[in-house]
Amino acid sequence: TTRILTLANQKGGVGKTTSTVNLAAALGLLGQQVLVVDADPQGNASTALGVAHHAGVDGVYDIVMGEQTVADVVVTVASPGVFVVPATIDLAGAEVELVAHEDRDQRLRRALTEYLPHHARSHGDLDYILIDCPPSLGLLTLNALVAAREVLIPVQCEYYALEGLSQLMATIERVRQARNPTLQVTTALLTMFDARTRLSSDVADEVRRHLGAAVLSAVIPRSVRLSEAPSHEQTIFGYDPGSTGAQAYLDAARELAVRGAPG
Amino acid sequence: TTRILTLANQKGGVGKTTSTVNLAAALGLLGQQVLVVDADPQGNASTALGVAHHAGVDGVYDIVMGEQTVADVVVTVASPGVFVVPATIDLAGAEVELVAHEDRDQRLRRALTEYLPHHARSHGDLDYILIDCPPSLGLLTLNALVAAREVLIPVQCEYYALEGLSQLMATIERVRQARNPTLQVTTALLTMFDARTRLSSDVADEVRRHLGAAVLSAVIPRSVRLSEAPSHEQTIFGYDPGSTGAQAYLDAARELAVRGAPG
Ligand SMILES: Nc1ncnc2c1ncn2[C@@H]1O[C@H](COP(=O)(O)OP(=O)(O)OP(=O)(O)O)[C@@H](O)[C@H]1O
Ligand SMILES: Nc1ncnc2c1ncn2[C@@H]1O[C@H](COP(=O)(O)OP(=O)(O)OP(=O)(O)O)[C@@H](O)[C@H]1O
Ligand SMILES: [Mg+2]
Ligand SMILES: [Mg+2]
Repeated sequence: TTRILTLANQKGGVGKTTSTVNLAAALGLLGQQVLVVDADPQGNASTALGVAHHAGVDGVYDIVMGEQTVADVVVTVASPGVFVVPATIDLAGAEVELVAHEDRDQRLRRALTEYLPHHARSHGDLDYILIDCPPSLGLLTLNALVAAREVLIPVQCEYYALEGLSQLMATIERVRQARNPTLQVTTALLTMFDARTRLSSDVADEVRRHLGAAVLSAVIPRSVRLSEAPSHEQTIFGYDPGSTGAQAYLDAARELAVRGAPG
Repeated sequence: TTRILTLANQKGGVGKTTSTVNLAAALGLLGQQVLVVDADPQGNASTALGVAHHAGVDGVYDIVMGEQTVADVVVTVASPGVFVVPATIDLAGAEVELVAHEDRDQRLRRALTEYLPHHARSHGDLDYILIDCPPSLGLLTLNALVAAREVLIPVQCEYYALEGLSQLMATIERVRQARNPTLQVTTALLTMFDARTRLSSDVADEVRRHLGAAVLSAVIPRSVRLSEAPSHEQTIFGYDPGSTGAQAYLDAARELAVRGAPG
């Protein structure tokens, strides 16, 4: 069955988008079919994958407002095996616009469930859905947590990374109990690891103490090439496939695939 | 009169907290009196300044809920001239709890206006208020924009930095027209500038093209010492006063002070 992972962390700038985009591309290179859902109104994942997302483009906003289906808006990109549902800026208004709707946090789940058979008919089985979240625990992240079966937490190897983890875990637990009993934190990915500093390894040790076996052994190093790739609207594999960043995301994707879905 | 600046940018991890904390400390070293308001439920600014902010501590939450005044909760810290109103995790619930209140976006402004004479009586004139925001444009950032007279935008020298600027400017313009006609984007501060990469200088040039004279000539370099300081609950001036990061924040604070408040 399709693995649905939400990349969530309300701490900003920890590598949610960079991980969504490059894990998706890496899984595509490993022969998997991956749908990327950009649930951040900033649309950074859409940019990195070269997908238009100016106002007027149909995307996640139109889906959660019930005006379009995923099949209507999904696009393919240069990366093999990768499909994208873009985010547009009007998505920033969804939280306020849906406040009166009882089912406001279940709209993405419903839309993705409806899409799966549609995708299977046209492209064969979808192996992964990766949902990129904004840096908050509002309605968009809630929709992603309700829709997902797994949570992948990108954790930057910096001091503040630890402060937000307990709030994130508490929110996930609330969603599990109230809306989505299958939801589990299956994966954590250490990002922007700087081998030259003690801070990085101290934080990495601390994260492994907190999250245990969920933490992938593949660690993403801090690498300028990773931050340059989006300015060329490319994943790291299109921009610099021989770089340490590309190798690390390939290792992480392979480890994620080999571990398999929970139970 | 007291300058009130909100450090806002919905892009995550761009240096809002690091700039709030270290500009406040630098202004304190320049003989100014500065109040730091931590409006981010993560409480990273409270941590960096060594202020307790576990559940139960009184802070911004109690202020916006009308249960405490700023005078009740403000604390002094090791940095000379710096006062802090901490954030606690219950602040994450304020947005939902205040949704029915007409004046929900004016509570911080009212509390700060009430506090100013109180501070003058006990400590002499307050020169600056710096408000640290979460990485979103929700109720907490809205409260900060309504309370402020100036906006200081920290802009990370990375590609995604440019994408969010127009949304931020549009939000600021909406607040100016609807709630706070004195609000102006007076300052932008380039952060995490990495002189070894072309990306940093390309982004810096682009930001100067967009924001013109608002951009401080002082630029904050990427420096591991800046990211290590909070793990010791110190500002850069307590942790490594001779570092490039400390020098840069001192230069930025001096430039901010010399420029003075808008007309
Ligand atoms: N391993 C890395 N090495 C160097 N730079 C990185 C790395 N991963 C991400 N970056 C850069 O760091 C910044 C933050 O990463 P990214 O935008 O992916 O984080 P995010 O968690 O999605 O942020 P937000 O909270 O705003 O959504 C970006 O400019 C990105 O290009
Ligand atoms: N100039 C710098 N050089 C190196 N690291 C930095 C610098 N400025 C900030 N950092 C580190 O980068 C990370 C992001 O910075 P910070 O938390 O201040 O950003 P923020 O905008 O407040 O994030 P959020 O959006 O989560 O509130 C932190 O781990 C911080 O220690
Ligand atoms: Mg992102
Ligand atoms: Mg912050």
